Amino acid sequence: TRLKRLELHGFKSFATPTTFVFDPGITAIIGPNGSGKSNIAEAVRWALGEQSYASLRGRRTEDVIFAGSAARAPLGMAEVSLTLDNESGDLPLPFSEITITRRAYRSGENQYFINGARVRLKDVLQVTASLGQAYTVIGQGLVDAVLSQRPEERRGLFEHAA
Amino acid sequence: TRLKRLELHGFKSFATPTTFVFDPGITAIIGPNGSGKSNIAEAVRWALGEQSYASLRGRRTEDVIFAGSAARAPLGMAEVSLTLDNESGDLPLPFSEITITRRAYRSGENQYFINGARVRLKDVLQVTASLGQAYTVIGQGLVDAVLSQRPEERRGLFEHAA
Amino acid sequence: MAEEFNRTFGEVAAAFEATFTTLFGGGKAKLLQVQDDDGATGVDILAQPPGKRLQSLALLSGGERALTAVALLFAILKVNPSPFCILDEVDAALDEANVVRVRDELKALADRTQFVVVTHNRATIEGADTLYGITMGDDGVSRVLSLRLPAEAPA
Amino acid sequence: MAEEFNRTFGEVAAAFEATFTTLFGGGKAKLLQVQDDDGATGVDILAQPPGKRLQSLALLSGGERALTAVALLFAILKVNPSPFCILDEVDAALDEANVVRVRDELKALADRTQFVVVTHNRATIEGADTLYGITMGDDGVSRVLSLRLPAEAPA
Ligand SMILES: Nc1ncnc2c1ncn2[C@@H]1O[C@H](COP(=O)(O)OP(=O)(O)OP(=O)(O)O)[C@@H](O)[C@H]1O
Ligand SMILES: Nc1ncnc2c1ncn2[C@@H]1O[C@H](COP(=O)(O)OP(=O)(O)OP(=O)(O)O)[C@@H](O)[C@H]1O
Ligand SMILES: [Mg+2]
Ligand SMILES: [Mg+2]
Repeated sequence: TRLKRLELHGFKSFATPTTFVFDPGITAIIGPNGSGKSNIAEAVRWALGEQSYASLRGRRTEDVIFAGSAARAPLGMAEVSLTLDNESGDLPLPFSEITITRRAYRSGENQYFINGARVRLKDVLQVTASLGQAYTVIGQGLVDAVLSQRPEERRGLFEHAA
Repeated sequence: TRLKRLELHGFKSFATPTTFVFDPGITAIIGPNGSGKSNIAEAVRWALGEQSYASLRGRRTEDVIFAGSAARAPLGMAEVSLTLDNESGDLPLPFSEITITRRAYRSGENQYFINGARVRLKDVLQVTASLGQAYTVIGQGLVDAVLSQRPEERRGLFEHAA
Repeated sequence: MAEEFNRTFGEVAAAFEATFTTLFGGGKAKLLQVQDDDGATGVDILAQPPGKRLQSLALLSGGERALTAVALLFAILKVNPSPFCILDEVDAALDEANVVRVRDELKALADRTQFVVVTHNRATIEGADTLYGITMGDDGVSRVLSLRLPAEAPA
Repeated sequence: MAEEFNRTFGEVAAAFEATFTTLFGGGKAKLLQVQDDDGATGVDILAQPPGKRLQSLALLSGGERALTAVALLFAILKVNPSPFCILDEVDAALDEANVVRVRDELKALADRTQFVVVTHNRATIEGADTLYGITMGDDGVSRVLSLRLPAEAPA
């Protein structure tokens, strides 16, 4: 399995359709303060089914939808698609490529899709369980959070089966 | 008023007597991770009468005393002296130079001195009140702490009289 | 007390708006007095980086938060200059352009406030008048490595 | 469950000790299983940078904390490689020498785990195979500025 593509449209500061193609190896994302780098990491976490808005620097669904600016009107929807290569068959689905899509509306409604078919959050979480949620995305300023946890809180890091 | 000299002996990683002479303007302190830079900032806060060990990354008096290493025995005392220029007479004492000294022993006892004369913590706090405690030392990782405070917690920043 | 608070507040608020715009190269910021349920006065901070909407502080990026906080600190120092101020890696989250703007503002404030700054940033070091290098020996003891006096060029 | 936990724990503990020593250029670290009052198992982290005593995590410096946490993350990835991992400025508190050591370790792990790293550090950027530049327009919209393909040299 690996990450092939990330597409954002209306997610936080990405008002226009934006596509990232990822190669194997190391991809660096650079840019000035406030340009939107952490929003990209959050988009991945959100697409994988993140339910805690606090960990996305927000309070509710609306906070992830492009809120407009002096020059642009707010959008009504945020959509993020994450495409994973499944040639190895590691993910429990019979497709060689899996695209997980999440959409959210100002009403607060969230929709989930796998390869275009509408699914429930539970289905997304089942597919992504093997990705190792605990350490797939390390947010800004949170690298040493594991050191501040109590010993019993760290168990989760070790329980993720291979 | 300005900072003229800082002398550490036995404070945290400064096991040997160390003196910093400060000029007017900007002094930069550089060095590798773990070399002792933040310990210097904490030494200043400690000499000015800081009572919260948590804000010095410790729990009790002993944590600021050099704890020894593979090659060196622990010390029994920590001492920090901070010399301020008082030519302008801003500080409420009849001296043109004021040295505030704090000593701590493993017993937990703390002693305070001004120009060599033993005083109480209250005396030190009275002298330093006009320095603007709230923003004299900004600790590592704490620059944006003011943004996380509640509105009424920020009053203190404005109440410090000129 | 309230008299004094209001005078200082007004001056700091004005200095904050100006310093924010200098450090961000644009945008707007405001300090507001607010009353909580018990009638106690608090201070609200509003920050609007250039090109963006006025938004909650929680949406600011890591670097924007640090820069906003530095703008407030510098505003307070402009109104009530503290004789000295020690800053421990306040520039850690900043990109190169913002480090330079903070450094320049620091130099402008340095005639009234003496600064001691801990930093890993080359641009900040270049703005310093004096430099101290700290090293940790194999024996776990910190020592002062070198002192560059103002007249000397860096090694 | 306990079987699985113990196997993984043992492997991660061994990998952590090795990775810590690589990243710190010496020193020692350990993971210990501890029982709390209710009998639940927890994991304790002990870290001893080179030349120092074994001490509580609270005494570590900002950079030492980040480096210790990265060593643990890398150890977990060695034992249970996650297909991809996104790191947002994990190198912010590190000095130049430690950034280089982390980058080199990242490159060694990159054949089993795909990394996307947000960074301001030149040394980390130099270790990347692909580069994306992000910019914020005057209209408050983020856009992708450029893509340096592996074959091209940086501008
Ligand atoms: N819902 C939203 N609509 C529009 N813009 C948003 C929304 N949520 C966040 N933003 C914008 O995104 C910006 C923050 O982006 P982000 O945190 O990704 O920056 P960054 O590139 O990581 O910066 P740094 O280097 O400082 O960490 C904020 O300035 C904010 O205005
Ligand atoms: N009481 C003590 N006795 C001996 N050493 C101590 C004591 N307290 C702290 N230290 C040492 O001081 C070191 C931390 O120093 P400090 O936090 O000042 O580093 P720093 O130069 O600020 O590094 P960074 O760039 O990573 O922030 C720790 O490694 C710790 O071992
Ligand atoms: Mg960021
Ligand atoms: Mg430090």
